[in-house]
Amino acid sequence: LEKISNHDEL
Amino acid sequence: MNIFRFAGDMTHLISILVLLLKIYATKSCSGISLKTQELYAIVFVARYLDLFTDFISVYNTVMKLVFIGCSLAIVWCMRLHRVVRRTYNKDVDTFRHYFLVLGCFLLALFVHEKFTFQEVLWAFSIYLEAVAILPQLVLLQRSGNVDNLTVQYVFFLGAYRAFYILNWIYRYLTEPHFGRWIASVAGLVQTALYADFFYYYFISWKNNAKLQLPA
Repeated sequence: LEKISNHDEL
Repeated sequence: MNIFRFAGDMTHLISILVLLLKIYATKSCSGISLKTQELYAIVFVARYLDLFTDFISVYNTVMKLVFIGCSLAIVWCMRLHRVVRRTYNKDVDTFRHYFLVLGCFLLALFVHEKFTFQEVLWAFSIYLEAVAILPQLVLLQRSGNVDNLTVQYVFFLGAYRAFYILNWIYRYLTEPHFGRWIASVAGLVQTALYADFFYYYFISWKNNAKLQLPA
């Protein structure tokens, strides 16, 4: 499951 | 995760694999800017500091490790590999990239999301990535026509950032609180830097000629 963090992009 | 971002990550991965393939297959790094590769290694190390602190997803962690590993491997290859390093032509790779590092770091000190160590380095890595291609583009212009793999490398890098812009538009439209201005603005600047390269790439592809960049 993906945690929505502010920097969830690469 | 949306299709634009996934496509962007995949084209980014392809660009790095194309570069590794070129260096490994031809045992040569002619036409490649070591300075751009060093800047990318700094970008990934500075951005993925949260690798061990924030777990976002398996995909995210694996891709970060791949990007850091490949970018360091490319720099190692170009600097230390006994065969490849001899093909590095440092007198055409003359861009003073340390000014880019300094400028981006100073900008990150003033423009960031939060004034914390990790956030300032994150903003620094975003700014640095936007300009990291400059030494490579200067080298391409200086060396005139270049081999296809290097051209494809730059093309996939540009495509990755263009997909990310579509991703930011998509997320802006679908996620209420989404506001990632630092990355979006820097990403636009980065894609604009590629624009002229894309133009000449398209022209050469249309005329089925080798890429000729204006000196």
